Amino acid sequence: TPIQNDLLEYFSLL
Amino acid sequence: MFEARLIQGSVLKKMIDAIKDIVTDINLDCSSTGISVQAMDSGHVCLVLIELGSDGFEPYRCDRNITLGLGLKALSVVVRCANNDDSITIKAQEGTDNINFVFESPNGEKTSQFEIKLMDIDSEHLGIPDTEYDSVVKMPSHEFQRICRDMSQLGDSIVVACTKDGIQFSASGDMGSGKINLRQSSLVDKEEDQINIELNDPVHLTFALRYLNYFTKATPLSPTVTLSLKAESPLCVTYPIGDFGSMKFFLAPKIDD
Repeated sequence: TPIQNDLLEYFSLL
Repeated sequence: MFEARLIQGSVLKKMIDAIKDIVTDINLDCSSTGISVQAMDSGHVCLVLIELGSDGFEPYRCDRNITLGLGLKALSVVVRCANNDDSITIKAQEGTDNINFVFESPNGEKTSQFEIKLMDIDSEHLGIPDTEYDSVVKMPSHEFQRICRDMSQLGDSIVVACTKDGIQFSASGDMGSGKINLRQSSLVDKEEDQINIELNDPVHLTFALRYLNYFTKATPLSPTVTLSLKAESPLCVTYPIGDFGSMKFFLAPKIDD
């Protein structure tokens, strides 16, 4: 089953 | 001094209803060009981005950039006191820790004033890269809402696949499985009923339906919604707000373990 990825994997903290 | 009057106050009510299940506090970042809000859910899975241009307000005054931190619970209580056809004016003085809301009926006979204490909200601002999406699908917002609701009866996840044949939504679980296909419309009377599919590359992604169902709470804001998809990237779900703004939701995909 697929697992939920984190948004911070794609967007960087400013 | 910050002052912004929204003639159609109901738009603010709808915006708050659309995000109150995802985030508890928001910062209104106000500048001379308009108001923006960026907020992430506590699990760092989705992000809400609201952008409202100053031209959607009359009058709009923002002497200096100001960030107004608000608890959505209080905001929700206050805006529920406005009638749908009231205008809503937001006012904040520099150096005070309150924000004021003034509701006015269309004939000016009834005015109401409310005050909410501002909060100091530590929010993490994210840089959202400019993305060239593999597929951009515009469809009636009620249709997207219906699909998410129906698919969540079957499973927790939805697979979204765009190909030259159209967009397919599918879900499966213990009970069984389901698939819904949409193809680009050919002849439609109203533009808002149109399904428009731009495809650069076929794309296939899996998302948690729980979040998509939260996003569809924004359906009353707009007759149309746009889904922007790119392989191994967050989904962007956009609801336009009149011709002066938008509410966007970004959702990280589910990935194979």
